[in-house]
Amino acid sequence: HFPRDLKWQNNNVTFRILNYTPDLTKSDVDRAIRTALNVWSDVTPLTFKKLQNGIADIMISFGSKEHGDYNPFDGPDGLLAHAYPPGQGIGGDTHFDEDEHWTKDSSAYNLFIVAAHELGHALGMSHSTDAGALMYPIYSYSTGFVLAEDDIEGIQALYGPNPDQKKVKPKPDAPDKCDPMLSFDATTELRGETIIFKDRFYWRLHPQMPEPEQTLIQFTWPSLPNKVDAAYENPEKDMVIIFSGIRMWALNGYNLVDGYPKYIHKLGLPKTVRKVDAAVHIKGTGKTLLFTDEEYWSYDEATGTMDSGYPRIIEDDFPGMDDEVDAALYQHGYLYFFHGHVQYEYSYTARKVIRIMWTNSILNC
Amino acid sequence: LPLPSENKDNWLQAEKYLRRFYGLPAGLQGRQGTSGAFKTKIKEMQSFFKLKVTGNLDDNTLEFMNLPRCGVPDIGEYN
Repeated sequence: HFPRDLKWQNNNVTFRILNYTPDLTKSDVDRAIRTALNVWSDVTPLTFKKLQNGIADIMISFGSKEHGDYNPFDGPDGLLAHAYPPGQGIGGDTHFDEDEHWTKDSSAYNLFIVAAHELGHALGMSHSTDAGALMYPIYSYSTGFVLAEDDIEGIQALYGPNPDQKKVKPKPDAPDKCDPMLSFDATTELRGETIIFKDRFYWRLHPQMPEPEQTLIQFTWPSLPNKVDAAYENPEKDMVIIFSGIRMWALNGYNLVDGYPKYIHKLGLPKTVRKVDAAVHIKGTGKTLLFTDEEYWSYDEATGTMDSGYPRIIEDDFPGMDDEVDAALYQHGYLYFFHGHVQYEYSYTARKVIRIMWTNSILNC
Repeated sequence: LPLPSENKDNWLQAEKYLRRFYGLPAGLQGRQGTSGAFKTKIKEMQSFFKLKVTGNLDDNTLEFMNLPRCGVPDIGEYN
């Protein structure tokens, strides 16, 4: 919130659109603004009435560089828009940088998403530190319900809930890396860094940067799903394979490799397998292990075929690992199995699990 | 020593960013090295974005400063 929890004292707020961007039709802009206002009215008692003239609480306009409030925009990119907290005069007013290209899809800056964020300010919300919240200051395109729990908690602290609130499904907040019960969805190497997937986010661990960096998956790889089951890196091909459900994607850095997604059964997995729990490439052997429930498979990268004699029981070949596997990593000659909030360190030389740690100890917790 | 020009651009951009979003006082910064206020504001920004808090203008911090964003300041003192 802003200092002194600035808010509108009356739940019936008025707004007016003073001018329009040429990037979209007038009805597209009207719809984007109305839908953005509905985001907040759906979860609060607030109502929004559109004025065609006169002074409204929230005056909405498009302008470039210095546009009348001594708070200039900066040309394309950089600053996209700004808004003022509730109050008289300029209070509540919302300005969009006309030097941006405004769209109603993901091809450039989506007006609805930016408007929903700015109107959050116009209602009394300041910026959130949660990378998955609508009120996070940096633009990212996302589909589905735009509010996260953090946003709803904030706005309802100011105005209360909507008495006849429809059932909404807010995005869960970003996972806390030091939550002792934290489990992982998937892990992989990526050009010397370690990537850990959890919910809609991933942490990026760089050898020289002990502080992991949390980012939205969609921010880096927009064509990936929001949930990853397994992942591994094939260093010889400089490719990371991502599994989600019965599909898999191949990434070359930031780029999606042509021809993907493909079905996981192309690897030779039977149709009965609907999900890969974990995957790990064992450097120097050319083999990739794929874990499903209590069993695992061995895929030969060079021949592109599944090795015969699989699946095998995980516990038979990896004594000490008697749990299903959420994620797996191969580092410095050790195989790390992650299950729930526990990780198991398996030594090939000792042929057994030799250490058990907290899953998130890899995140310096 | 004079900063190499590329560094100077980054520096100026960082100053402008911190002034606009983290209330860095105007006009206090020298061009050489990291003054106390500058370092403090960089730490505030790094803490906000959950980056490694170093107080230094490292690549990661600069990367975030270049991302498209909202023009409202991140820190509560809203003038």
